[in-house]
Amino acid sequence: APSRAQVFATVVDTFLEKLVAAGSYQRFASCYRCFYKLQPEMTRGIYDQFVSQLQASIKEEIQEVKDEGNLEVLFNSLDKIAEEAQSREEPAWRPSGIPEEDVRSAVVPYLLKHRSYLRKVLKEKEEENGKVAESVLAGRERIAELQQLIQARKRAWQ
Amino acid sequence: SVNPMAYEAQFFGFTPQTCMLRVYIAFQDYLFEMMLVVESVILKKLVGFPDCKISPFQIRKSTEKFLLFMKDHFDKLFSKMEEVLLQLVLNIPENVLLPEDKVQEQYPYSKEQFQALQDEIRQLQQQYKAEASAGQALRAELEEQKAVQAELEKILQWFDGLENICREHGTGNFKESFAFLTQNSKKLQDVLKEVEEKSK
Amino acid sequence: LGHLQTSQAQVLSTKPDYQKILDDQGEVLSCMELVLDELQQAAKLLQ
Repeated sequence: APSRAQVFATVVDTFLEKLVAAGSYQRFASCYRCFYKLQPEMTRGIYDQFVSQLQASIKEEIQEVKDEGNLEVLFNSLDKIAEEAQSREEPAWRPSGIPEEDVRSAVVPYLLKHRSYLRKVLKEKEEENGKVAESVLAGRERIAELQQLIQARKRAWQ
Repeated sequence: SVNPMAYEAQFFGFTPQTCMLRVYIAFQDYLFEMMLVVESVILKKLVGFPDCKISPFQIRKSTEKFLLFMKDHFDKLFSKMEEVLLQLVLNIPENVLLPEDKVQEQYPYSKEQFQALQDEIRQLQQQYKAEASAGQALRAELEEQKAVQAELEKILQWFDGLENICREHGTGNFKESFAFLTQNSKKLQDVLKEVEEKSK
Repeated sequence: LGHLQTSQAQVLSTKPDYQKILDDQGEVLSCMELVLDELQQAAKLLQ
């Protein structure tokens, strides 16, 4: 299929052709009949200038719209996106018009990333605390041992 | 009933209708401008033919006649062009999803699912905070243990010192020495008593 | 956060009373003081 840029150019050119065809020299001469009778060559010259100037202005305008809207690039990228979606039949998702609804799915990937990050750091923290807890338990045992030693020494003296 | 073409506006950055309106107005302006230029050129040319009987009014009439005709065709052609462009070029086919919206299909979360995910994240954050404060509490206990351990070891060292004193003074095992000393004192007492009796 | 069950809640909930442990050592020391007093008296007596 022709690309969007080609279709766009063709459609505009066709518009221009048909517009010029509609405003033919015959039509022009018949509207300016009095002047045409007086000066047919001049009439022709003025008409030709009118047509070429009109075409040039319209082409210039179209180019300006293309540049301003970056249309060439957008058309090509839309062609690509549409081509990728060719295999799909059913209508695709569209904004619901309720921003908070639509933003949800856009936020979900970040939330999922955040959730897995939190899970990871929580697991690390639990492991870290496990190690510290082992040291604490060892410290408690050591203190209990020391207490017993002191008690034994005291009893020995007693 | 107008289709706002919002999705196209999201992609192009402008609504296609606005774009077409912009083009229409520009084209129309050109057409009008051109007609005025044509008319002014003809009027200028007529200055060169003083004896011709063509009045500016007649020229204006001709201009309006031609412009009316052109405008009519212009509008018909333009609406055809607009229809084609809005259908084939400036529109996003129904089955097309823009890249930035891929997430909508990857994560079609309902409100409840979204809420559940947020709750889970909140819970995880709370849990992490709790775990972090538990870690702090454990570390604080480690510090406490160091101080307590140092105190207890000091007491044990004190006992060691006590026993060292005994050892330094030849009483390796204090208890035995003390018992030995007590026995000796008793013997001494007995001897003393005997001596006293004999001396009597 | 206290209401949240952390991975080491069990360890944290069985934290000994270190102050009491230190206070108990006071009892040891005063007991030793008694013992040594007695010893001192006994030694004096023996002497």
